[in-house]
Amino acid sequence: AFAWNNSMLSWQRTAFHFQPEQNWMNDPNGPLFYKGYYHFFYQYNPNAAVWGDIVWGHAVSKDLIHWVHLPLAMVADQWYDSNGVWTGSATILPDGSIVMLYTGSTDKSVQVQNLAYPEDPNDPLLLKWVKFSGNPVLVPPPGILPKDFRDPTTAWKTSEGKWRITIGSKINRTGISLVYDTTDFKTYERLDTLLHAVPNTGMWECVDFYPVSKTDVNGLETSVNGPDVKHIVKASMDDTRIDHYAVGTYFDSNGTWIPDDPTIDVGISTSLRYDYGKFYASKTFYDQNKSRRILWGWISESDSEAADVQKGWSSLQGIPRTVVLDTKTGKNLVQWPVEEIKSLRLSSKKFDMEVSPGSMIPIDVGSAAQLDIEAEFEIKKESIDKILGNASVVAEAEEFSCQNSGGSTVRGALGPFGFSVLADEKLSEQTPIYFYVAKGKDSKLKTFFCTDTSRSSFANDVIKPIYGSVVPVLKGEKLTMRILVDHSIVEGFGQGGRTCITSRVYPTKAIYGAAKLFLFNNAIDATVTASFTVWQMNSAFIHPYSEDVVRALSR
Amino acid sequence: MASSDALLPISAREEDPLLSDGSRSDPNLETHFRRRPVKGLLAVSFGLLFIAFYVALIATHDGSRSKDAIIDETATSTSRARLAGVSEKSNDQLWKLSGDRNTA
Repeated sequence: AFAWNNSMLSWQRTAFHFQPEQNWMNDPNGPLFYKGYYHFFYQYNPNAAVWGDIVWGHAVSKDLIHWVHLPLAMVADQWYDSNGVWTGSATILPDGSIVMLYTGSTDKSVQVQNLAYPEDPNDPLLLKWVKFSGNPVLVPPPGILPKDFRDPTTAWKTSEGKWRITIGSKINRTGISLVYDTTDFKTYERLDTLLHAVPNTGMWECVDFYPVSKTDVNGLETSVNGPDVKHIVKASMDDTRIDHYAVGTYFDSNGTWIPDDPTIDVGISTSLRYDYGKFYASKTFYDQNKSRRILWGWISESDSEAADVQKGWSSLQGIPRTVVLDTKTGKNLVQWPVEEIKSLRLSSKKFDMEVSPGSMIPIDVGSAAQLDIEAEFEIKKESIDKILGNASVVAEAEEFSCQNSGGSTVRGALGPFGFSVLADEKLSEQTPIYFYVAKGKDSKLKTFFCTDTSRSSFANDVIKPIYGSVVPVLKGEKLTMRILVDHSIVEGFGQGGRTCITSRVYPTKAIYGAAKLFLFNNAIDATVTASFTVWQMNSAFIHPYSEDVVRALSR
Repeated sequence: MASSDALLPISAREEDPLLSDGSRSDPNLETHFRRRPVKGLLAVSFGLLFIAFYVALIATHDGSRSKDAIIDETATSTSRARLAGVSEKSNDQLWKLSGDRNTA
């Protein structure tokens, strides 16, 4: 293992991403907005920086950024969740009351579904939760294995006035999503049909199901349906630890859903992903406060368990993102950090520069460990024309992939170009985030958005992949990217959030004041113009629980 | 890995302080002499005990075992999360299975 020292490990803690004060965290649970507060619950191990002894951690904020930790919301104190209080979802009923459905791992490690609700609905902090005396309300149905039945969704209304939920599972190697109707969240009727099933995808965890508008940029409440609505099915693939989604149509009459494009159905390797980096067990909720749908994602570590134990914590949550259907393409979602993140922006610097082929330009922004970067790139037209008109330039778009084409050091005609973050002066450690434009056999250009972590750290007990994917670029659009740098996490948003990449990096030299920002153009022929703004980011000062902090929050 | 002889002199050193604590001028020389055979016996049995302990230590936790052996053994072991019935939560399994630090 690498000889981590406290200075390196201390630097890895983030300034404005949600994380507990110590120990292990994973899935987001039951996120909701209630009586003026955003509530975030999460899978938490109060005893160690590794997975186990899972209970529900809890925090509140007024803006999804400045959090206050609260006492544990639910602990493993019943036979039906004694082996873990696992993931669940909240449903806000028309009268404003809340029901929480969650998976319990029983004393015999069977996965069952349980109902809980706030002890005091008048407490905006929802500090205390009551578990229904009749739990469990759902057990694995015939044909479903005891460990293949978990993570119930938020409920939505059917045309018959019932509530409907879906729960991921599998039959043999086919990933499925079971559907149940209820009127009181205590007794359920299983539908004969499945919401959806995809062969050879394995167990579906943390299924999410929600409507998106084909026309409106606002989010939709979970029960909304209609001709201008598409429905998203998202599932976390137990086998690959990747979140996949697909856009499709929901049929209320029999509780089924079909994808618009079966070739990119949920869970197959080519299907769409919220994020091409580390982003798992994600869950959305409808924020009735601002009419938007918010996406939370668990960002696990890329280092070793030993390093996590040494630093005393493990995992982050991504910055909450708004998620809507891309009304320009109609085929994919777009995600964007919630607006409230801008409240952390401090000083900023604007840059406009022409970057010739083979350039690496240091960008003077002071310490570069907490940054928000918004950038536009344009390849000079003559460079493009020259490439497209030059038959000797190999058409490589069909073969190119971020993962397997050598990363940011392999030069092509029209790329790679972008930023290198968390780089030390000598560039001995760096994390490039870049575009690569490739010519296709059809002589059309195809753009890829990538993050190369292969040289992000000298440490040898860290996973350092190259992440990324193709990013849709419509005619006339400039290439845009946004990057949030926050110590050991880097979030990239390509083309307004059509393609997102979250990376975990653990530099050993490019830390504290030695962390720098560079702009680079590794293309062979293309000259690129770059217009960008860099903000220094403040800390979110996420607070441990105390009465006066909560009072301050209330003010 | 600690060398085995690092363990032995401790018991001997424990004996030295006693011997060097001016007990030679002890008026009860006789008791002192009678104690000496007992002490010698103790030292020998301590030493034997340590050797036995150390042999046991080597037998059960040989630190020099090749990495592959560790990897082989644990590569097939299932992590806590998988045993409990949820998706893998640790990277360590990845490395042990793939042996390559850079692949996710």
